Amino acid sequence: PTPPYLKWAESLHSLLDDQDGIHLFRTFLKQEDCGDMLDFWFACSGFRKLETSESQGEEKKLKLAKAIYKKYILDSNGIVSRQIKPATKSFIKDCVARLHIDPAMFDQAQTEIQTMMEENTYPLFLKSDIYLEYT
Amino acid sequence: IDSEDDLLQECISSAMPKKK
Repeated sequence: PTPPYLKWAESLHSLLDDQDGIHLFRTFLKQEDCGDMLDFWFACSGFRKLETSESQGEEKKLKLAKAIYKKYILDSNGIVSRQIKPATKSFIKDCVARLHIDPAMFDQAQTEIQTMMEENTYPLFLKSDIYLEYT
Repeated sequence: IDSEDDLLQECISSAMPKKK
């Protein structure tokens, strides 16, 4: 069978589908001062998956949407905020301000961060000492 | 503030793949 670390080199999704892969990628991103990108990516996925049916679901969603907005998008010097297009940021800000909470409200921002990782940090990770030493 | 962080952490963990 193919060892997991070889699968990690196939695509970003293969890497993010494996706990050890995520751990190593996070260590690398932290070194590069962009660990927040990965946390944001997972936070967006988690937000989309939140159940509406659970009690207080809507209140929890609103709280979470605000927390994600505050931590990753509001601070314009943050690594995530700097990678997201101004129009996308305005859209999210507007959703939060109008209390218009939609499961897909972070999708565009997540895509922008994912593209950034696919084109930039992920290829760098595959060439990094941290990955090569692991293999 | 703590509970906001907890909520965020819980959300991030929920999106991670489960241990195989």
